[in-house]
Amino acid sequence: MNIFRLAGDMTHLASVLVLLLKIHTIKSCAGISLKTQELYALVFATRYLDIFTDFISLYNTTMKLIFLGSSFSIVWYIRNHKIVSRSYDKSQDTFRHYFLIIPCLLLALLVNEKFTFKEVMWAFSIYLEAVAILPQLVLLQRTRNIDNLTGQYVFLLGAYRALYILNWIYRYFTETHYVHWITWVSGLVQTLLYADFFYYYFESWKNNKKLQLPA
Amino acid sequence: KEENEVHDEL
Repeated sequence: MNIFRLAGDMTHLASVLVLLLKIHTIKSCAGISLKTQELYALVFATRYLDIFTDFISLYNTTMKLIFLGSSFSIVWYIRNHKIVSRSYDKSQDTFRHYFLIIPCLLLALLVNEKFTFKEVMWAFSIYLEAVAILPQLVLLQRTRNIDNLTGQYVFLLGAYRALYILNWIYRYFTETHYVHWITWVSGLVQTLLYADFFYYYFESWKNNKKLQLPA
Repeated sequence: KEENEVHDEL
């Protein structure tokens, strides 16, 4: 464990907590893409298949349970909670996220660390996470006024993977044979997808005006 | 198990 990875995990945890705060306290999911939440639930479900077979540390297992529990409960809230589901605008959240799942699955079958079910599922989760934010970014472009919590949620979610890139650089230089092209390339693509969001997020923060993404 | 077989990152 290094400071970059711990900061990354804490940033990721913070993004989940901000989203849960928004949904649980103001009972609203306005501006939140259910499709991105469903993709993330699938990412964690396919990545943490080893949660009961490979014990790494209490920290690792605890965080996995938190990410699994929060992602599925957020999906449940938006789909089934009588008040929250009313603030979900189905007509705006139109990204065909199933078109993301198939290519990621095919790629995982071709490019993986070992051709076993768990490893293919793990690679699938890495590729899927790289593109999981797309429905959310498309929705943000359509959302006229993005509320602060939604903006912070997306920012933290993008920042966590950027911190992981620093973690991979650190581990490359401090650990022998630490090379993981699958996570490195996917993590870089994932972070680059946030590039224009980060730009507009900092602009709105610097000029102290409402966050607005150009359509 | 070798180190790189178990994914130690979240």
